[in-house]
Amino acid sequence: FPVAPEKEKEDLQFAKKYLESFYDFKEEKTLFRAKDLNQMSDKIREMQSFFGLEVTGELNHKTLDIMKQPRCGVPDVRS
Amino acid sequence: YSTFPHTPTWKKEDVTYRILNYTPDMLQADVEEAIARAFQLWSSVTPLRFTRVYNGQADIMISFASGFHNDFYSFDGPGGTLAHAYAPGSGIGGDAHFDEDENWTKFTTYSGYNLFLVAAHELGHSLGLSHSNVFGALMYPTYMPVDTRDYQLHQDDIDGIQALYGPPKESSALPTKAFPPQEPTEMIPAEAPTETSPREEPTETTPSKPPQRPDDCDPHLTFDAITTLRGETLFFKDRYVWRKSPYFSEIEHDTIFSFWPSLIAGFDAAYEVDNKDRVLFFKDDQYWAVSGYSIESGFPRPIQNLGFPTSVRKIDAAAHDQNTKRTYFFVGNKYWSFNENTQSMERGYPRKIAADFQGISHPVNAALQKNGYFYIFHGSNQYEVDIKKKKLIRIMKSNSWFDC
Repeated sequence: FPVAPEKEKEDLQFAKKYLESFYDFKEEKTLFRAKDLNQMSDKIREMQSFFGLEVTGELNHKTLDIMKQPRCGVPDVRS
Repeated sequence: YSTFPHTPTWKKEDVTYRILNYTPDMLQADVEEAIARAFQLWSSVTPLRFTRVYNGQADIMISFASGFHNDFYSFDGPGGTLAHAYAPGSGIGGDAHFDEDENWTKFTTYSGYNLFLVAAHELGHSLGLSHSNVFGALMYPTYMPVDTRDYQLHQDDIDGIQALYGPPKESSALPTKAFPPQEPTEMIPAEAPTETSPREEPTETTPSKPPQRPDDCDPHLTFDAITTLRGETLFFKDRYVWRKSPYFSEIEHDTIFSFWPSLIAGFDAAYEVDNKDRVLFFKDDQYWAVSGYSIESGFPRPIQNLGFPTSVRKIDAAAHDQNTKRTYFFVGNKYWSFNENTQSMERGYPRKIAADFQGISHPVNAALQKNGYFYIFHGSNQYEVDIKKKKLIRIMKSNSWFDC
């Protein structure tokens, strides 16, 4: 089911923080927004692969559901 | 399983721990027991021994804290991050922190987090394991409310920790030292004899060796239950699952826990109602309904709900006939026929198995419906039966499905 725009922004923020905490995502402020999203999409792919989800790079419901599950604070991957 | 970069481990077998403070959610004794049990999980599969100390610096310092607590990883209030721990090392190395904003519980409930389960996971980090991507492993990153009464480490966890420390030395599988509490001392000397007060023998000790899975082609192999599931066929024995799938040629070996962590192993019967994408599992006088991985709410339910008399305390096997929408339940020397459309037992049952299924011995261990035939398993034999005519076609070994 399509997600409401405001909720979408909130979810994006949540996902960003999750990927920073557990997947070593570093948001580099660049001029090209598209590049930002690419970097994040890479990290989403990494997280989807780790949890055995379908690897799409998109912040879909299943991905978000897993991000919202209570979990351990140790990162899943680290540089 | 995975380890931390540079694979840090404790370079000794005697590791100390200290509980710095407690959560008000639980009795102090329950906190201590949960943590000691968590350590016991790991000591039972490695040469490691864990000694509790009450003063000074221990290798593993355990504490409860909220929000910012003097390290770089502040906690985040209820939910989200529950706890974290540091890889083996000096100072903060090995330490485990638990988010006090969570509701910590002694047993698995849906309103809190089982401290034993979370502590066991964090101590895996304290000993050098990182996260595992094997669903069902203790070191899987997300919390999974499972029944912890006879909790056993997943094989992946055992492989991981033994890659770091090796298996236990035969005689070393002793309970954790200093359990129950002893007089506070500065440090309990490593060579102190193991003392367990007669007052509190450890009652729940994880067996150091989970029973092994029988070989696929063991001629005496029998099954507890068998069912189809979304085009695959699952064979159950104790906690093990043999999975035959059209998608891959080999038999895959799993555990019930890895698919349905909250179901207890040792099913009596199972069958799929394929048009509802639903499999029912039976154990003793209860049954559960699952759809894929998820267990339908409102289960388990008593088997009497299906129409069995109270005298029936368990069923031996079940198989569903997709054509007639009837499910046959085998109990002792009799069988029942259940109408899935009306959700009721048919009149005139139970009938004697021998009356309608000539040549088939009882009790029936498991039953399967596939390709228009029933396969009825008794011991290490299975009987292929033409469902319409209820006519015995041939007898095969129970594990003939495994291409032995």
